[in-house]
Amino acid sequence: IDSEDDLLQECISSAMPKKK
Amino acid sequence: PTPPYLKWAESLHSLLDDQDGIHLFRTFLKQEDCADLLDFWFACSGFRKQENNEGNEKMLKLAKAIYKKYILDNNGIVSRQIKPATKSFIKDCVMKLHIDPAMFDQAQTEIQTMMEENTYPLFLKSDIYLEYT
Repeated sequence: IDSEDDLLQECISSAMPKKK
Repeated sequence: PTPPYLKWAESLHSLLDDQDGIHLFRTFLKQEDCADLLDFWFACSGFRKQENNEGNEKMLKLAKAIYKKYILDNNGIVSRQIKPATKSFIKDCVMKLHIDPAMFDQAQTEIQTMMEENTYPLFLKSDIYLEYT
C-alpha cells in the first residue's frame, strides 16, 4: 500500500511535462 | 529559435510547461518558503488527469492526502491563499465522499492567480532567474 506521501508525489509527477 | 528561458518570461504557463523552468521556479519558491504553492498546483492537475484510469478508492485516498497536506492546516501557505468558501467546498466533498475530478479546480485557480500576480513576477526579477539567463 502506497503511503499518502508517495501517492501525492506520484500525482504531482504525473502532471509535470515530459522531458523534451 | 527562442531560448527556453526567454519563453519562461512570456507567461506562467510557458514556465510550467518546461521541466527546467519548473525546476528553477521551484528552487526560487523554496528559498521563499512557498514551494507548496507549486506542488499543490501540480497535485490538482494530476488529480484531474487521473479520472479515467484510476479506481475510486485511489481517487478518494489522493483527495484526502491533498486535503490533509495543503488545505486542512489553516496556517499553511496554500491554505492561507484559498478562499474560505472554496476550502469548505473541498472539505464537504472529502467528508461526504463526493469525489469529483474537478473538486480542486477552483482552489487551483485561486493559487494560480496568486502565483501570476505575486511569485511569478518576483521570480522573473530574482537573482536566481537573472543569473540563469
